Amino acid sequence: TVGAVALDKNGNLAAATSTGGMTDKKFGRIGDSPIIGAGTYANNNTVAVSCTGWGEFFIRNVVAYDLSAMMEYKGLSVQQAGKNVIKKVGDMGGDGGLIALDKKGNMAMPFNTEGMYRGAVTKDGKIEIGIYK
Amino acid sequence: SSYVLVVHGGAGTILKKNMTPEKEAAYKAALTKALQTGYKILNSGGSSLDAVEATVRVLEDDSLFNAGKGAVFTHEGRNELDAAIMDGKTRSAGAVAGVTTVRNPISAARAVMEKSEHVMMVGPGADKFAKEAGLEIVDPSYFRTESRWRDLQRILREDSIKAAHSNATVQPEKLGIKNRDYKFG
Repeated sequence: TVGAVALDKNGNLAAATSTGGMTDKKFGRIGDSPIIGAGTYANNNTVAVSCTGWGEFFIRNVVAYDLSAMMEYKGLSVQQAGKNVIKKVGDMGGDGGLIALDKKGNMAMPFNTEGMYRGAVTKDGKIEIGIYK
Repeated sequence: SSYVLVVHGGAGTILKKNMTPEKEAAYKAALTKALQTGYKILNSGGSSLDAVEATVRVLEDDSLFNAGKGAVFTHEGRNELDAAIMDGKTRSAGAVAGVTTVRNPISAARAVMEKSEHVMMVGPGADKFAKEAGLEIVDPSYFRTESRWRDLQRILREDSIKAAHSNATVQPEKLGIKNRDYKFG
């Protein structure tokens, strides 16, 4: 799965996710990536989110929207809300991660599994790349 | 720092133990290219929506990642692609699932958002809509890579060996389908 979240000069957030799904999947199984609120979500009042991981758990936890809701209703930071939603996924037995960018340019990339490929660029054009485990 | 663009390139695609310096360099180069593409749009005053679409298109076109060209195979040996996009300003959203012929599914998702009254389309209907929206259509073989095909064959072989040596029914793990560490993204 690949994804991107962005914040433009007008303060608008956007999120995008694309995937080939899971190897050997059957019966037309669909994961969280194309499901708005589960694997992909954006709201100018809070955050843009793109997820990757074990889709069934991200769907059940409505992860991307849950992260936004924690920021909107509880006033949590993007980092704290990101940490919370990935913990929920992990507590149910799922794994994966997400990227999130809030309206002020703060980002989070929590995960609980190996093989996380991440990249970010700052307003000044500084690029950071990491392969995390 | 104030960030303007963040990307991810998959979960569990390659475990650390299988990562070579050459592979790592290739992944970093691909992610860098994607970030540069999106940043150029943002830095010139373009919209976040244009930036995320263009960024994801770069990753879809790169066979290293499980999206677009290089996607994993289903049990039946097909590449079935899913994508979604959302605009934080209007909360408009578009998504496609199970498409097999549109070269860049993320652009199909955007077309659903902007050129239809719907949010999600699936299967052949979504492919047809993408074609009518003027998006590039390819033969399904465009998405195939040999390494992903070998991954599927290995998994099918392992499953058939297990089935031949056990009468036990495989129980779903917890609330999900059976977990495989080799889920390849």
